[in-house]
Amino acid sequence: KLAAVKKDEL
Amino acid sequence: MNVFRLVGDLSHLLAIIILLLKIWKTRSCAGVSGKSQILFSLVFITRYLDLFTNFISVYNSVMKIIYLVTSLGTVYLMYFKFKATYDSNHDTFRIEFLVVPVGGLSFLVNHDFTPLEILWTFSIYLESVAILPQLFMISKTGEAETITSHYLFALGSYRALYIVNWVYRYYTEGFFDLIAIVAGCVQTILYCDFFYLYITKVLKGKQLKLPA
Repeated sequence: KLAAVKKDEL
Repeated sequence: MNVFRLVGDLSHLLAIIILLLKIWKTRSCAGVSGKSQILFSLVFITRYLDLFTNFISVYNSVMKIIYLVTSLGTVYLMYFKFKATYDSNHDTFRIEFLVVPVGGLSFLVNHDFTPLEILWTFSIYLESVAILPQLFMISKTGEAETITSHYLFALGSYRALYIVNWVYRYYTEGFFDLIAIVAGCVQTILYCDFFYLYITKVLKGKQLKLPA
């Protein structure tokens, strides 16, 4: 598992 | 938002519009891989499942809807309305060789083992190889219409611009998403030989012909 990142890109 | 990502999104939108107009105006999808278009629709569907649950901005939501509608519309035009002009003899790439490994990898390498996250990861990995049926079809026919090469140039440029966006975001806000970055680099590398041909040939007014 990699660090969760915010999904603000298309 | 930064200028690299904005220009990248507009380049992506331009590519989709070019293809849609090419098929609609010429009433023909000759030279276009329907399999790649199916994969792109699958990419958008699995990536934008959070369209109604995770509001980012008006721009984000509007673009997601446009991508979904235009990609499904393109598949509809190719497999229904202008089915007679679909060149299935040259569009023979086995997309199960893409979907299955990508599906497996999205279970193994992801940010979080939840359905939404695994589907997003699947979408990111799938997008990086979704153009292969199209590039394979061009290598089989040995050439591409000029309008199709403009489509591919805009499509390839979008993810190349996203790489610049990720570098920018890393240095300005420390943000980076390794999955998106690695997949984006693979995706852009697949276009390299096309970019070379496009710049050396199409921009000089010649037709795109692959060395047989």
